[in-house]
Amino acid sequence: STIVLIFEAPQDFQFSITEGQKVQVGQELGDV
Amino acid sequence: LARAWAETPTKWYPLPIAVGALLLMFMQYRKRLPPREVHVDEEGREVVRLKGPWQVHVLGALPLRNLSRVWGYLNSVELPVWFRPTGLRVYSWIFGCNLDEIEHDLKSYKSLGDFFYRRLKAGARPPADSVLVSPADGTILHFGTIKNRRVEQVKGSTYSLDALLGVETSSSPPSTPVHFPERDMAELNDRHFADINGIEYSVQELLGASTPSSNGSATPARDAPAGIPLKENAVDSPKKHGELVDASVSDEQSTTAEVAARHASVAAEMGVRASAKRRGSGTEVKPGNELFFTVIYLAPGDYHRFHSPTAWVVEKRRHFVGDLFSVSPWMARRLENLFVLNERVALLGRWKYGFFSMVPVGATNVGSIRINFDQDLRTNVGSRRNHPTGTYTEAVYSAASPILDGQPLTKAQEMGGFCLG
Repeated sequence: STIVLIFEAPQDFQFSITEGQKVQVGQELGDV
Repeated sequence: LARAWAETPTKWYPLPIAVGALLLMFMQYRKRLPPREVHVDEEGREVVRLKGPWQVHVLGALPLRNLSRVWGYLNSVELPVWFRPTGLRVYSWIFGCNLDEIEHDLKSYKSLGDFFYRRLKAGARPPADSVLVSPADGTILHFGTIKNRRVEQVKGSTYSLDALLGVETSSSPPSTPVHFPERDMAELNDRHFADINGIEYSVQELLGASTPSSNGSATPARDAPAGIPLKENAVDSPKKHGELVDASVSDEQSTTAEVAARHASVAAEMGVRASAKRRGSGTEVKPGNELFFTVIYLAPGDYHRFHSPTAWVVEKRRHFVGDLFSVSPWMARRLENLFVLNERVALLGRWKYGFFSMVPVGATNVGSIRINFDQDLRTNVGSRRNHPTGTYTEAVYSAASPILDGQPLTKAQEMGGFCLG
């Protein structure tokens, strides 16, 4: 199963993840 | 072997000129091919087709939806109590489940499907202090910005944003409203007013007036008119209705005060003045903004409930009936349009920066998607033939909160999950 998130955000939005990284519920994905 | 490797002389032969010329012609031909072949219908919308190497065509010929249902049935078979600890420990060892964080004793899980949809102990996943958090346990497959309304599946392979989320058409029938359970407003008195950004709202304003339907069923919709290519307006079978209510986290089980507080919290987070009465989950971005995406893959051993990734309001859901291919990274690299072909539930709404959507995509082993606040949603039922790729059923959640015009969700609030089969 997969979850796709699509969202609008200011251009300075920064992801704090890398491809292949294991994440858990509630872990930061990004911030403005 | 060592001697042969070291001592065998290398002899070079000139390739025939014709072979070299053919190779050059082939390379030139490949270069001149358009970067991506797109088939469109008479209205200019992309028609999604199965594309990929022979392996995906072989998989496409299999009855994946039927296999998924058989898999679900097998995993719902009740296990003898004496076998559960051993059997579930073996399963956990194979798929890497962390048994230290599960909520209940292993003996309490009646079947493998029950264990698969397990809960975690309270506080096992504290949410981070950032605007966007992970909705699930899993692996980041890909992330980035969306250019020209195309989402990158893997490097060099994209799919259409409109095909993933669906588009409004002028000929579309109205959406089906989802009714929410009647609440006892007498539970609250005049003190229960929410002060949101300097404006006071009563609980009734936040939660809406009681609806005549208290069982949570959607209003039966009329048949979709002929000739609508992208949207249906049918309601799924109401059978197994009660099974889809999530016992401890759904709004139906919370007290009115708790729900009102949650709604007020989301309203305050989003700035209700700006968002109130602003309908429409369009993907057009405001100046200074961009569209971003991220894809999270849940492996079979992962915790399979999903939570709200931010404080947002879900205005509508679109249920796309589709195939149930595996969504493993191996498949994502080979099958183009994988996420557009598979069955999925697109939840569309808005957060404080504008448009927001979350799309749980099913797979062969997990064809069933549950949304806690949507008791009418039925996935992995019916025939795939009756639902051409791109068609969907739509429901709106405006009855959940008239002020917010949708279902408010706080950050990290549990909102549903994937079930086996």
